[in-house]
Amino acid sequence: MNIFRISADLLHLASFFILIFKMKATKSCKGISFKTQLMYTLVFTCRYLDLFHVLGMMITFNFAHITGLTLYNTFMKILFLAASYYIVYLMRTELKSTSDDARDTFVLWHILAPCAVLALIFNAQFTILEILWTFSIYLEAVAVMPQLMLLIETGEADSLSSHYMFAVGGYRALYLVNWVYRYATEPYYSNWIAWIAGFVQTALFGDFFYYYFVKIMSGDAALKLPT
Amino acid sequence: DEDFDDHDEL
Repeated sequence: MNIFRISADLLHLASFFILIFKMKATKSCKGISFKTQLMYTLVFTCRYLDLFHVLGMMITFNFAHITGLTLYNTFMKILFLAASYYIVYLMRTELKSTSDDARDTFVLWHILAPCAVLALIFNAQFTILEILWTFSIYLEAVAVMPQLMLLIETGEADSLSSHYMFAVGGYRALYLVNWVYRYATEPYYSNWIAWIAGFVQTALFGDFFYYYFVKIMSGDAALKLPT
Repeated sequence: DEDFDDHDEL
C-alpha cells in the first residue's frame, strides 16, 4: 500500500459520495448517464466475487490468510458495491422522472461484446473468476463512454457532475502512478492487463481533464464543451 | 493454495 494507491481509492470513494450528494441535494440525476452507472454495478459485481471467498474464510474462523490488506479491500469492495447499486436504485426509483434517458443513447452491446471477447482471449488464467475479473477491468476502462456521449450531446455539465467526472477519471490516473511505483519497488509485481486497461481508461478522460482544469482556473462553475 | 489475493487492488 502506497500513498498513490490509498489516494486513488479515497478519490474513487469520494466520486460516489459526490454523485449521491448531488442527486440528493438537487433531487435530480439530469446529466448523469444511467447506462454508465449500470455498467459500474456490473464491473464491481464481476470483479468482487472473491468477497464470497473472504466471507467463507471468516465464517469458518479461518483467519490465517486474512491480512490487514484483505480487511481493507473487503471493506472498500462492500462500500463500492453498495454505493453503485444505491446510485442505480435512486436513478430508477425516486429520481427516474429526472433521468436523461432520451439522450442516453449509447448502445451498451458495443462495449459489452468486445470486452467479453477480449476477456475470453486475453486473461491470466482460464477460470470463471479470472475471466470475470478481466472482463470487469476491460469494461471499467470503457464504461464511461455513455457518460461522455451524454456530455457531448448536452454540451455542458454542472459543477458537481464535473467534480464527479474528475474524481472517477483521477482515481485511475493515480492507479497508473501506483503501478509505476509498485513496479519499481516490488520485484515480482506485474499486471499488464490492468496497466493497459487503466491507461485506456485514463486516456478516455483526457479531454475532460483538460476542460475541467481550464474551467476551474477561470473560476466558472459550469463546464461547457466547445460546440 | 491461496490465490484469492492475487488481485490485491480494487
